[in-house]
Amino acid sequence: EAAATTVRRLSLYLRFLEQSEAEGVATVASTALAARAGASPAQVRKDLSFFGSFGRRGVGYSVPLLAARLREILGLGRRYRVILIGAGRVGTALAAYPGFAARGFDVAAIYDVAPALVGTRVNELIVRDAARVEADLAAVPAAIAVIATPAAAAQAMADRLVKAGVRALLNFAPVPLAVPPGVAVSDVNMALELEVLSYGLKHPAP
Amino acid sequence: EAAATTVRRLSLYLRFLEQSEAEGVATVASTALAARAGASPAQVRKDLSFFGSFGRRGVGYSVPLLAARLREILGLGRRYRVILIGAGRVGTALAAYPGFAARGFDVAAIYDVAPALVGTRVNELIVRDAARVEADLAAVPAAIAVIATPAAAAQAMADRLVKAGVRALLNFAPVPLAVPPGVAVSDVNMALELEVLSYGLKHPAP
Ligand SMILES: NC(=O)c1ccc[n+]([C@@H]2O[C@H](COP(=O)([O-])OP(=O)(O)OC[C@H]3O[C@@H](n4cnc5c(N)ncnc54)[C@H](O)[C@@H]3O)[C@@H](O)[C@H]2O)c1
Ligand SMILES: NC(=O)c1ccc[n+]([C@@H]2O[C@H](COP(=O)([O-])OP(=O)(O)OC[C@H]3O[C@@H](n4cnc5c(N)ncnc54)[C@H](O)[C@@H]3O)[C@@H](O)[C@H]2O)c1
Repeated sequence: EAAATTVRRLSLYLRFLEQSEAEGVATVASTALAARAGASPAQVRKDLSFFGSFGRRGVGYSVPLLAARLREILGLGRRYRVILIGAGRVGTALAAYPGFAARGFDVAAIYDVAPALVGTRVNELIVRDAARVEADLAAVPAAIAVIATPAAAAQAMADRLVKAGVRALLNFAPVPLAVPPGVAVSDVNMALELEVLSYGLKHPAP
Repeated sequence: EAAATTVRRLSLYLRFLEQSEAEGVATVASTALAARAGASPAQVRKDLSFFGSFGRRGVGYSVPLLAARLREILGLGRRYRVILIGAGRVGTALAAYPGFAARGFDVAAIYDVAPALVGTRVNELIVRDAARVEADLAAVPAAIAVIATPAAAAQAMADRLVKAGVRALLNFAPVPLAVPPGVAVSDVNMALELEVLSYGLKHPAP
């Protein structure tokens, strides 16, 4: 099972390949993919060989072939309905972010419990009462839910979502979520990103 | 030079060690560290050997020793002043996030260009006019800046910040930033996090 860090690298390789495709480049070397993803060429070859053989030594990887294969491996051959739980700062920033739709993730609904927020407009969406989550999911399922609530509400909401059929959660709340096997959870933590920078400050790249 | 993906794993190992320390656990095995960071035990041993030898086979790693060493490697032995550029949804969500101060990152100021926002209160801070960034940094330097502006304003602001002495940027804007060597940049992209989930949906963990 590829770990989240491997999958993030695959996403970065795919970005680079899509850019190369747009520039009409036919093949890329593992060194170019490595530079893009902050990995070593050996790591690139290891990542890609996990999923089958793609490149030939000395020639590199075929851009269209590898891009199509990575899209398939990452499950990007389809679009996903995404629902946002919490219409506060994080929730509304995500609802407005064009980067999701561009990658096949359609934000379909945004929910909140605050009476002052329910019924207000966030971009193309109207904030719905969180009490309706289950009924809405029974009518039209969603594969992914983003939890952007305060920490205290996160686990209870995760339980409701999993029970209603959601199988993947992007969690912003600063609490680890307990979910049954078969449910994917990705925790977002900006403090971790800052630690990447504090490392960079201590060891400046040449 | 350790890549960003390695450094993120080190941060996750440190989280786990700190939790173990709080629970009074004296040693941990590489398998426990691996499970926490979504890596393999061999990857853990490789990551840690890069920085010197810590554990003994069969005995595991000393929790206090390894935690102290990782804090030093990650540059967490000190506190960092962080400034936020952009007091919109992302900027204000970050200003309010307790996770930063807990890890040694003190949000010292938040800037915007919109007259309606300058002078308003965001948590403990008052939004300052972005025109004052250089003068403020000349008076009190900051190591890290977070760019939470629209894409169009991001590069120009990055140039100003680097010129004023900032050496690390956390970039939310959906544009790659061009910076001179020696400046660390970490791009945040939530679409990448969703791709980790779409992979998880296609390959559910057992
Ligand atoms: N991981 C990170 O890097 C990071 C950064 C900033 C904020 N956060 C976290 O993200 C979360 C959201 O932050 P924010 O700044 O948007 O907070 P916010 O207070 O602006 O928004 C939270 C919203 O959730 C709503 N809510 C509360 N309970 C709910 C429920 N049961 N169902 C639906 N909605 C509910 C509230 O009414 C509010 O509108 C917090 O947990 C915060 O700690 C994380
Ligand atoms: N990477 C991700 O996953 C992700 C998710 C959501 C949003 N975003 C991006 O983050 C950025 C901020 O998003 P948001 O929702 O907070 O937008 P927003 O419009 O709510 O806030 C942007 C703020 O920047 C201010 N601003 C504009 N030019 C400036 C300048 N030169 N100096 C200082 N401030 C300036 C604006 O006045 C505004 O208040 C956008 O680029 C958006 O695309 C990224």
